[in-house]
Amino acid sequence: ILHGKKAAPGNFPWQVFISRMGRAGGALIGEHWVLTAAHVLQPENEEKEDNDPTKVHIFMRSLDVNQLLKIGNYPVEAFYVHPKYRRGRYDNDIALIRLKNPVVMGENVSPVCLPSPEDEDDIYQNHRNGYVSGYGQTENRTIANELRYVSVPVVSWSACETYVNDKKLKVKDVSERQKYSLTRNMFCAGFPEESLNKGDSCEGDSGGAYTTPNRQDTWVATGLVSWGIGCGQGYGIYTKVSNYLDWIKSYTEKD
Amino acid sequence: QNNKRPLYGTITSPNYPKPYPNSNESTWNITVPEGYHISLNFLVFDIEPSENCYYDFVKVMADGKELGQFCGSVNSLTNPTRRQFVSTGTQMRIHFQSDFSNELDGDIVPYKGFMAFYQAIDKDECAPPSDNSATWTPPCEHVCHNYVGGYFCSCFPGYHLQSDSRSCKVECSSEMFTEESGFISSPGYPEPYPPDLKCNYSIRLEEGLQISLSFQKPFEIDYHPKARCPYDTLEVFAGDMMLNSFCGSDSPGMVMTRSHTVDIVFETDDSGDSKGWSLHYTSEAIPCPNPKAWDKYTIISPKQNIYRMRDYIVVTCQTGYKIMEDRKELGSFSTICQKDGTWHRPIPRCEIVTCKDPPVLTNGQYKFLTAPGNLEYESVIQYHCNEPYYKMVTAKDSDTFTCSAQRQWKDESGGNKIPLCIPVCGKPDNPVTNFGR
Repeated sequence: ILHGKKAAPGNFPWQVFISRMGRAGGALIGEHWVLTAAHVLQPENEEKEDNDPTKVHIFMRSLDVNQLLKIGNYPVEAFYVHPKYRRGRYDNDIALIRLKNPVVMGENVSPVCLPSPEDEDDIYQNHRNGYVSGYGQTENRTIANELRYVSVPVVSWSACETYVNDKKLKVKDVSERQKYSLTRNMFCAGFPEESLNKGDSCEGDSGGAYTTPNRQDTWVATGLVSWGIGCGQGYGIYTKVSNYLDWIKSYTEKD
Repeated sequence: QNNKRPLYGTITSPNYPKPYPNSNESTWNITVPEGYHISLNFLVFDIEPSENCYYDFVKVMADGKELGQFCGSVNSLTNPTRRQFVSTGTQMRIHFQSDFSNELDGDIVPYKGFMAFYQAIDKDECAPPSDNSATWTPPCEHVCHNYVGGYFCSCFPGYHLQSDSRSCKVECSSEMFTEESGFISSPGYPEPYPPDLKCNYSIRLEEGLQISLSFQKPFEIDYHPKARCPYDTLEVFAGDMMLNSFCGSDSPGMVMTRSHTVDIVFETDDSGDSKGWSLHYTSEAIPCPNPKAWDKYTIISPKQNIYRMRDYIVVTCQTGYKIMEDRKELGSFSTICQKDGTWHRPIPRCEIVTCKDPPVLTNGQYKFLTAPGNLEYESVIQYHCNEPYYKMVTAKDSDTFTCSAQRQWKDESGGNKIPLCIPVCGKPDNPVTNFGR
């Protein structure tokens, strides 16, 4: 998290620390389910797809990474990457992790809600503020061992598209350019002022939730940290969770 | 003249209805089976009249006697059409005879002859003869029963019909009674009993029954005022023990034997004219003590004032209670009144049922709304979820469960599914806030 603040206990109790190839984030959405980005589980730089759930380590209950590691991980039973996700691209960058044992909720751990269709007009509107948190890289290019968060506003899809296309034009490598594709399964959040020290999510925050308190003051997982062109140099791009409600429920509602 | 003729028929003079021939003699023998006699009527009669019916005539004979010799026409005094001839026995003979001519003042007169109808009539063998003949002996010694074509005899109670099917004799040395109630009397009662009797009336009933004898009036057995029953005696035995012996004219009334085997021995000497005795015996089983419930939760059915042998009762408990016998729970209970007047099993107790510990609610707990820790029938618990992190989801909006008679915790709708505690989402304990503007 760039230019963010240290989270206080109880600010983001759904925050999950995921350790696999590197560190990443996730959002607790139920006693058995963690929502994260697909590229956290099937990263582009992995030689071949590895679906071994035991290699996914899940931590919760603290805001401190060292403390989290001491508490121990929550064993993973299985994970489910969205079937339309392709490694190296970020469309459908969403996955579900099923924990072997139910999480007991409390002050330091409780789930975030999924957005309802009624929330959509509110939480994805231009300039609507949301919060993103994580243990990823900070503005000092250090990793955060304590949970940090920052408030960033949603950016209109057209503004984001313009921004992405501008950046794309400057990329010569064809395969690299393919990654610069914005889809309707994404939304952008951040600040347009490139020169200012502005908040953004960054490497290590992937899969963490971009959350918004809705009109009922209930916090919903509006997006998942997905990708961006650098950090703090424009908008961050997030997976639009509301597009995947049916897919998510097809797993979670079996419980 | 054929014995196999039907039991009725007609007889006509020769050539009837044409005039009968001269110089004719005809005879008809009518025979009917034993038990019947014969009735004969002349329907048509036209025979040459003569003094004393000397020329032509019809003669009727039965029972070895001549019943009459007849001639003439319809209006003559010797015409038999107004008479009915009845035989005592089973045979009748009709004899017809005509002389050489039928003339009157030189003219030939045609006489039609006769037609007679006969039939067999049942003989009442039991009835004395109408002529009061002194030699008649009744066909039965006691009772005569007539039927068409015969009769049979029967005897007064206590007597047996002998092999001659007529005479009756007392046979009472081994009379057996096995019904639970009945009547017994001296032979011929209330007529005087015969001499030299040695009767034994045995009543044998199921063990557990007690026989009572109720002597009826008149009660009359030869006695002597100064000696105890020197002539005739009536002795009552219960099992092997003699209860009493009786004579005289005072009825013993009711005799309770308290036994299921009773023998009544009646012995008479060779004389006397007493009417004898009769009794009605009944039996009752020994009653069992009235069953008493140990507590108000015990239900005993059926309710009776008295319970006797073979009566049985069923014990159930009120809802929420269980039947306990020697610390063992029973699914059902019944007990039967035995022949010795005891119940074959004692009445059990009813104990309140208890439920197991209520199901544990994950991420929640229950508390007792009734006495804490009491798991008995009708105890009530209420579930709660660990708020604010969990909220309750119930099947039918009921978080309260009661220990049911079936020993299960049931909600108000009778369901036994406990609520679920599901996590509350999107409500952080400490949402981020910005104080600086």
